[in-house]
Amino acid sequence: VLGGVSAPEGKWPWQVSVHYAGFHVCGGSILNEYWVLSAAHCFDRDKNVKAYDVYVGLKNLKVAGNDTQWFEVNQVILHPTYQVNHPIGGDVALVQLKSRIVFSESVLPICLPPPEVNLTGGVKCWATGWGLVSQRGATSDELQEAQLPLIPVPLCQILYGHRSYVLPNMLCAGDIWNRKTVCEGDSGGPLVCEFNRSWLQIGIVSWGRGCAYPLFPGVYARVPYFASWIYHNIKTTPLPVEPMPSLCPALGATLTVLVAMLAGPPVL
Amino acid sequence: AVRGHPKSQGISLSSNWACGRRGAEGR
Repeated sequence: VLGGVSAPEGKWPWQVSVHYAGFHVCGGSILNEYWVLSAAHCFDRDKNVKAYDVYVGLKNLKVAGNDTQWFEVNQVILHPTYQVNHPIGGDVALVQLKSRIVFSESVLPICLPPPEVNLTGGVKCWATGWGLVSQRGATSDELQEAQLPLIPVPLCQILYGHRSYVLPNMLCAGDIWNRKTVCEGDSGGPLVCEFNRSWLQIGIVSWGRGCAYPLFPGVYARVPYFASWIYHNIKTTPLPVEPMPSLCPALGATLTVLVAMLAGPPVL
Repeated sequence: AVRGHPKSQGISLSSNWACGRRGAEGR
């Protein structure tokens, strides 16, 4: 996030960090105990989901707190229109974790907006992430936050030079005057707005022309447009099969027998 | 939601916890 500040502890309890091969690559948001919402382009570099990890309850990338939890990824569902009508269109990914998130004061789910949510009228929206904090490539281990005004799509299309660049299922946000915007590494993270004391996620950080040009605002996947698809997939996709704790003693017994057999021959 | 807070305004995908709330508000 360019032009942001470090977020206070627990202020954005739905924020997640997606790691690839041990490094932060993208953000995401908690939808429920098993599902995280992120950007499709965060996952198309490799089909091997084993290389991805998800962290929740994190404020500093290098410091695990009391509420920090780590998860392996069970499966990733990319939106069927990803890269179909636009190089980065349909940039939505649903990430199913192998085990359930334990919610706490610092780890909580975000709401999806209803498809007809009214985004006019000066709603206050915020973006968060561990992405670049300067145009020179400086990073921050501390989660950054920035309040960003929404920019009407027709204006955003003019700024980007052609209507086809910014589709209706995208939205734009950025503080042109104060040079606040999202940047590389914030992808997949949430753009959230407060409605009647509830926070709804209306955008997923997706793309932009660099981060340093204020007249090219950040472009987000428009979550209300994808809400039905998200809801349907979460409700119809089976949960992962988790190992049952009752199997542990049996495993222990097997190991004991095996060790005994291996230890046996030299005695004979 | 507890502690007198109204139900969340958005679509919740979590059955036991209110979505879009911070800290104790989410319980």
